Amino acid sequence: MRVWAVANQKGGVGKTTTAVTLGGWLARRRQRVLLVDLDPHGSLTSYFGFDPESNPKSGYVLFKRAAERKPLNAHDQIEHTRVEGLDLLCASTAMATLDRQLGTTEGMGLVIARTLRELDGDYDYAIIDCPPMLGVLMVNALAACQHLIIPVQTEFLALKGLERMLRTLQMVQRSRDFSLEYTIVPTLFDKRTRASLDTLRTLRERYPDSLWDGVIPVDTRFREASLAGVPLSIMRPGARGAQHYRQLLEYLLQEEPAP
Amino acid sequence: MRVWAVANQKGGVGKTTTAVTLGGWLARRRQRVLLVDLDPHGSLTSYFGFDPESNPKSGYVLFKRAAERKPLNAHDQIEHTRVEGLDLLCASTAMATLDRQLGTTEGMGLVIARTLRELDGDYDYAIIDCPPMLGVLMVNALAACQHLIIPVQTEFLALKGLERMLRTLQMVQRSRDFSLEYTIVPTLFDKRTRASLDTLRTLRERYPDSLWDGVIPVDTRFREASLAGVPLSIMRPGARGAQHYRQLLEYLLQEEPAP
Ligand SMILES: Nc1ncnc2c1ncn2[C@@H]1O[C@H](COP(=O)(O)OP(=O)(O)OP(=O)(O)O)[C@@H](O)[C@H]1O
Ligand SMILES: Nc1ncnc2c1ncn2[C@@H]1O[C@H](COP(=O)(O)OP(=O)(O)OP(=O)(O)O)[C@@H](O)[C@H]1O
Ligand SMILES: [Mg+2]
Ligand SMILES: [Mg+2]
Repeated sequence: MRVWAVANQKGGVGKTTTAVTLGGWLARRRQRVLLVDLDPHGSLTSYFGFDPESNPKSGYVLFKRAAERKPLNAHDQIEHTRVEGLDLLCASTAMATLDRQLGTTEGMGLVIARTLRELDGDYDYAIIDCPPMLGVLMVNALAACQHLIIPVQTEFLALKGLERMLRTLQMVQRSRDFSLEYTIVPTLFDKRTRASLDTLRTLRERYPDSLWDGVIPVDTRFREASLAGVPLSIMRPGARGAQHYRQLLEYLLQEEPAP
Repeated sequence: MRVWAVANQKGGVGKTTTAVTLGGWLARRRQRVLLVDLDPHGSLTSYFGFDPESNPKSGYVLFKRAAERKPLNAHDQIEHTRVEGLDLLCASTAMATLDRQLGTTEGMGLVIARTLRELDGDYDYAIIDCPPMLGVLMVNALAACQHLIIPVQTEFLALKGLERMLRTLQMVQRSRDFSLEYTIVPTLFDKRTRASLDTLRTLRERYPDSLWDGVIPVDTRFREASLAGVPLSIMRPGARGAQHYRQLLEYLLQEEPAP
């Protein structure tokens, strides 16, 4: 199973949209996909109609089992979504307390990595959606994935946030002794604004080796898709925003070994 | 001093933009304003040209002093911004570790309230920008403010997030025995998309008493303003987005007692 994480400490840059849309494309190609929601706010969970406050199954159950030194039994926490081939490990709002409760407990940074190892034969891809904050949940995602996708909004402030995100990544890599490949994805690109064009040029100058050569344009159909609770890549695969994500998927697949 | 907090656990809804733009309008009106950045990602701090990773002065210093039972001496952590009348208490990326380090230490939920009491005579308004996550930093903001501004993106998923934000607020109010007024502000409104119009109608039906009767439209000039590191209300007060924030300010001022 290939494991991708989508992370950026900045809020509202399209992390959840990226996880949902790429997951939808892979499911259309008959790949078996597990989406993992590690954001206590539960955008990915709500997207598919589950309630992060009351859903009995979630990743939180796995963290509690790990803290109590019990077997994870990850299978019993998986939900099926309304899209065939797309399963989901829901988030729970209770996950917002994990840092305080378990932050310094040994081994809590590897719960998701252990979960995905247990589920390895069931899926071809796992895509982890991260919260907009560095903490035990993001550390879990970084330790569990083989490739990191970093959506970056094409506006000035986002550049500073990206530098911080990359320094965070280096810090986590050093402390956990693994090296992680990443792809930077320009999102919410609006060719009518100078700030978008300037930022894209700067990204291309500063990160030539890890920046995807395309962009994800602003497309209001993403909001319509979230209203319907279906990935745009399933609802309207021909929509501009969906097509750009298809190109991103092609890029990611060519960069990677087969599952 | 009147204290407002801008909060929503959902990322990218315009919290920082709201704090900056309202702060700019108040400064234009010769009010003395303190902006407080409680987001470890430091968007507000970066906006004004300070680096949340290396700036020596920040709110983090105050949390450490409080944890060591030392006097806060909040004055020495305040920075002046390039806008006259607009000061800033910077964020530090180290604040992301506060939940783990201090989450259960007695009194850590009141550090910012104590800080603003100390600075009471120096400012007419304080506006607190919150991180997109429930934790000790957001609890500090809720305990320190007299009025809460909740930006809500006009799209379907945001409605579920708002319900959660309001339940969080009720939970914090019960545990801290205070009652907090709030105003819901529809942001990133795009009248061309059905999702925006549907969501606004639903907001007006569900929250008639606490919803501001205007909207903040999508305005690409906000990105240009963030490039310049100046509030849009200062850079281009006539811009559509800035004018809608001026109307919001009028609404907030009429709802409140004078400072
Ligand atoms: N390319 C796009 N065009 C138009 N709207 C978009 C696009 N990508 C995302 N959006 C919208 O922007 C908002 C933020 O996107 P999303 O929730 O995916 O970001 P996020 O980074 O996951 O946020 P958070 O930090 O809260 O997790 C959503 O309303 C989404 O519908
Ligand atoms: N009304 C608007 N029109 C156009 N762009 C906007 C508007 N409001 C905010 N933005 C842009 O949307 C992005 C997100 O806004 P902002 O950073 O203020 O959100 P936030 O809620 O503070 O995010 P975070 O959750 O990361 O703290 C920024 O790039 C900002 O410039
Ligand atoms: Mg998200
Ligand atoms: Mg912000």
